[in-house]
Amino acid sequence: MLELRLVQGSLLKKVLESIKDLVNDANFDCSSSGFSLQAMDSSHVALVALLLRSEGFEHYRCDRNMSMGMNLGNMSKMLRCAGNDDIITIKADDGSDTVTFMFESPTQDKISDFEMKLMDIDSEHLGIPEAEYQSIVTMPSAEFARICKDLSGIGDTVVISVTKEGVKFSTRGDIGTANIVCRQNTTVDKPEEATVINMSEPVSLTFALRYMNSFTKATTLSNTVTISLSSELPVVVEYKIAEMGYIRFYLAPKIEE
Amino acid sequence: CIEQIDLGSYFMRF
Repeated sequence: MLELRLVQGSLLKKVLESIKDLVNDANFDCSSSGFSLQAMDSSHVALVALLLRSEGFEHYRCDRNMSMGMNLGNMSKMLRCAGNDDIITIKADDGSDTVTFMFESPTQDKISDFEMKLMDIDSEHLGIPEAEYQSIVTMPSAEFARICKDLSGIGDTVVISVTKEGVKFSTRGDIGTANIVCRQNTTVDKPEEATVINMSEPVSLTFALRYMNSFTKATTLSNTVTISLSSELPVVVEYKIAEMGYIRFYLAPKIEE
Repeated sequence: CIEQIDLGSYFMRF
């Protein structure tokens, strides 16, 4: 038996909107510690890892570990029927081939339930080692989204270079080139407006902008984004989800042959 | 020529 009650249901709506175009089908894993997902995109270039800790739910019951295969497009269709202020409860019985989403309006005058068919997904689980990153950039998520969108009008790839002075986003295409430098800026009024660079070594890596743009759909989940880079590793683009957990996108770089 | 690397080459597969 599984029953998870999330008062801030809009978080789950936003999570789905941010990953449904990257991954078609995924297994949601439920354990006593939380509700999580790990899935790769169909080309095995990007991976999304989601964690919603059990403490973030108003009510969290998960009698035994469960893995529920869901089509994210269908799940998103159902969650779109929930109001932004609604409380969302996810329910499933042991061994059942369906999951139920229940939506309650804040005033309790409207209660809906949607039952969705589960599916068997033979997904490949990757072990992600803990790593020390050479450069970690934290910046306003809206600024990062703006940069990715702007650059994708000019080129297909972005070179992200981090030095002590700042982080540079560069692209080139048929019409020309573009460079955007964001300097470390910790003297802003609000901490979420700061650009903070923690660098042990300068790093420069190339990534497909199509994926970066897809990751920025999670911008609504957090005011800030953290980009962790190392020359030997995929980049990690992380959005914290309130007090509950995170959504992390891993993207393998493009390498000059 | 710039080649896209596969994620599996970085992470352990289970």
